[in-house]
Amino acid sequence: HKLFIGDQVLRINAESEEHIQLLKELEDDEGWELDFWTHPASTDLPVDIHVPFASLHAVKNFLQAHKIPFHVMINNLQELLDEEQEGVELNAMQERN
Amino acid sequence: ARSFNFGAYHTLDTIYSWMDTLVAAHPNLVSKVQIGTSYENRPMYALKFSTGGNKRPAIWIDAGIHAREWVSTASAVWMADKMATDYGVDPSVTSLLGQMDVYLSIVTNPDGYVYTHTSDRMWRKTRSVNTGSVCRGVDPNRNWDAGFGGPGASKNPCSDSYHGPHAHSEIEVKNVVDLVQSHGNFKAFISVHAYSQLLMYPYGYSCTSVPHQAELDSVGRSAVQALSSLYGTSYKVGSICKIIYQASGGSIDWSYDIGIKYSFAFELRDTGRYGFLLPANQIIPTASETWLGLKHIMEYVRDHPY
Repeated sequence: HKLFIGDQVLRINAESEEHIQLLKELEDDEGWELDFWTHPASTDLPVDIHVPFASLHAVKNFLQAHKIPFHVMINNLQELLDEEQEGVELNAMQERN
Repeated sequence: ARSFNFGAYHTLDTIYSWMDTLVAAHPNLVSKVQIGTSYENRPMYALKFSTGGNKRPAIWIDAGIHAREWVSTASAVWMADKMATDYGVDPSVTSLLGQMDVYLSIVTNPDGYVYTHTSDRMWRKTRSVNTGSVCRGVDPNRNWDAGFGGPGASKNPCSDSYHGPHAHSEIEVKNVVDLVQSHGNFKAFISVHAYSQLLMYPYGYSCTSVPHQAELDSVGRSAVQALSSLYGTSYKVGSICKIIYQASGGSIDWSYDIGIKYSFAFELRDTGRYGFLLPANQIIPTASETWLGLKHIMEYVRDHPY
C-alpha cells in the first residue's frame, strides 16, 4: 500500500489573479509531484494541494515568497489514512461477527 | 441486511454483496442490472428502481466515477436504501417511482475503487494501460464525447486529468454510454462527486451558457435550498465552467448534448478539513442532505416532462 507519511494537504486562498497564475505554474511543475485536489481557477474557491513530504519545504517557501495565504488542512495524511483503514477493518470484522 | 453499517466505508465486494440483499428485500422494486464489465473484468452494476413497464422515462444517477471520492459511493449506498425503504411510505418517492425508473450506479469505477482499497488511497482514474507510457489510467470524467480533448483535460497519461486516447475509450464510460443510448428515454442524468459543495450543470467544456441555463439554475438553487435545510451546509450553484473551471469531456456535458436536459453534477461536502478523507461518521449526514437535493431534482423532472 502506498504510504503518505508526513505528506500534508495545504488549503490555499488565492487573493488575486496573480496568485491564481502562480498556482497554475505550480500545477504545471511536475518535479514536486503535487496532487491538486482542487485546482486554481478563481479567488472564490480554495485550492487544496496534497504535497509530498519531500516537497513541503519548497512549496511552503514558494507560497510565502509570493505572499499567497495558506494553512495546513491535513497535517499528516498517513495518520488520517491509518484511522480510516482501521475503521474499515473494524467494521468488516464486526459485520463478520 | 440489517447488520450493514451505512456509516462506514466498505470494500467493493461488500457493496456488491449488499446490493443483492437490497434486491432480495425489495424484489418488486429493485433489480440489479449488469451494464458491462470494467477494464479489469469486474462486473459493473446499476440498481434499477422500477414499478413496471418497459423503458419508461428514467433518471440516471452515478457515483464513484472518481475512485478516491469514497463519500460519493458511500452516500449512494445509503440513498439506494433510502429510496427502496421510502417507496410506499413517502408519497413523493412513491409517486416518482410510479411514473419513472431510476438507475443508480453506486461504483462507476470499480477497478479504481478496489485500487484505492488495496494500493493507493489517492487514486482517481481508471486502471487501463496507456500504450507507450508507464502511467496507467484515464480520468473517466474527461473521457466523454463532449468537447473531448479540449481545455481542462490533459493529454499526458501521467496526469490525473488525462483524457484518454479517444472519447469513450474507457470501457467504464462506454458501458454507461451504451446503456443510456440503447434505453433512449432518460430524462435526467446526475453524477455524484466529492468534494467542494457544489451543484453544477453544463457546460464544462465551454463557458457559454446552455439554452436551458435559467431553468437549470433555478432547479439547482431550489435543490440546494432543500439540501441545506437539514444542516445548513452551504453549496454553490452554477455551470461547471463558471463555478470551478473549464473542463472538457465531462459526463453531464455529454448527457446534455444528447438531449438529456436535466443534467447535474454534485460535489458533496467537505467543510474544508478532510477533502477526500471525510470521516465515516459524516457519511450519513452527507447522504441525508444530498438525498434532499437529489429528491428535489427528481421531483422536478417528474413534474416537468419533455
